[in-house]
Amino acid sequence: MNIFRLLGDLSHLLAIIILLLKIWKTRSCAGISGKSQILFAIVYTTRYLDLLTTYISAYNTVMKLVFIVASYATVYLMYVKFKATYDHNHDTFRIEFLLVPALILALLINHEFTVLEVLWTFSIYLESVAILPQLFLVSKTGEAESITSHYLFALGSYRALYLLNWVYRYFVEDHYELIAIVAGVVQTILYCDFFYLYITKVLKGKKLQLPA
Amino acid sequence: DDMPEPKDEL
Repeated sequence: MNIFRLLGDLSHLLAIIILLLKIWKTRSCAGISGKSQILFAIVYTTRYLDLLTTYISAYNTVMKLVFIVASYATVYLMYVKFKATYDHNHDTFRIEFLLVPALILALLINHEFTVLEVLWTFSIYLESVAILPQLFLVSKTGEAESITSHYLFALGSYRALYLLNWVYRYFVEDHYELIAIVAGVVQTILYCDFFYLYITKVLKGKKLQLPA
Repeated sequence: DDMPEPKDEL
């Protein structure tokens, strides 16, 4: 473990908590893409199957369980409890266009052709594009509540911090995981536009408005 | 080839 990965995991945890609190407190999931949340639930389910086979550490196990439970709780809140506030008119990104390519790529490019390894690889590829429906929704509505932009900033920062973790592990532990690195770079690049808007606008107290 | 080391990252 290193400081970059710890900060990354905490940023990830913060994002998930911000989102759950936003939906629970405002009793509304307006401005949130349910499709992205479904993709995240699939990402954690396919990535953390090794909970059943290998024990790494208490931290690792607890965080995996928190991510899985929180992602399904968010999907439940959006599609069941606060279904009436779900913005299905704008949340129209075709997630099959993300799921199918990620699965095909995982079958073609992986470290080992076993169920666990292919599903882990699938989850890595899927996670790199899972935010697209959310970014698509924000671009369609042209704006985002500030709490939603804080959620996105924390979520985008988590994988950006993981990039620093991978640099650290390469130089210090002579360890690297190329599939995760390439996917993590793609994932972080997708946030660049949002990061720019967040730093230039939201941090100055303005609302996140996308140029129409 | 050797078994890929267990995934210790989240």
